[in-house]
Amino acid sequence: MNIFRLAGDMTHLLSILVLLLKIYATKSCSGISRKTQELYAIVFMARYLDLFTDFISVYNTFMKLIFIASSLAIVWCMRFHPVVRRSYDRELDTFRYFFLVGASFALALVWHDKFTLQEVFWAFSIYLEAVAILPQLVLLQRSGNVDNLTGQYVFFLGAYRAFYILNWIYRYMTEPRFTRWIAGISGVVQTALYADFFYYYFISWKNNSKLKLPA
Amino acid sequence: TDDTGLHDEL
Repeated sequence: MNIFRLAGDMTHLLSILVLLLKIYATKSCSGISRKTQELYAIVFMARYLDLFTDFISVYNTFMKLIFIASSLAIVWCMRFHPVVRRSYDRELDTFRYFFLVGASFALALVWHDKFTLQEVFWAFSIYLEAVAILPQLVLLQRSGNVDNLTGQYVFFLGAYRAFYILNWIYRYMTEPRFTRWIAGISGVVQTALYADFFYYYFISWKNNSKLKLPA
Repeated sequence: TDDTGLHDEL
């Protein structure tokens, strides 16, 4: 574990806490894409198939359980919680994410570390996570002004993978034979997708104005 | 996966 990876994991955890706070405090999920939340639930379940077979550390197991449980809880809230589900922007959250799932799985069948069920699903989860934010970014563009907690959620979610890129660079420089091409290339693509969001987020922070993404 | 074949990152 290095400081970049710890910062990445803590930023990821923070993004989830901010989202839970928004939903709990406002009893609303307006501005949140349920599709992105569902994609993340798939990402975590596909990535952590080794949850019960490989023990890395208490920290690793604990965080995996947190990520799986929180993503499923958020999807449940947005679908079934009697108050929260009413604020879901159903007519705006229309990204056809089936293609994202299909393309990611097809790519995983071609490009993986080893051709085993666990490794193909791991690669699938890496590719799917890279594009999972797309429905959320499209929803932000369509829904005009963005409330602060939603903006912070997306910001931390994008920032965490940027920390992971620093982590991979650090490990590449300090550990012999360390390579993470699948995660590294996907991580760069994932972070790049946030580029314009980061730009408008910075502008809104600098001008102390409301975050607004151009349609 | 590192040489133990495990994914040590989240």
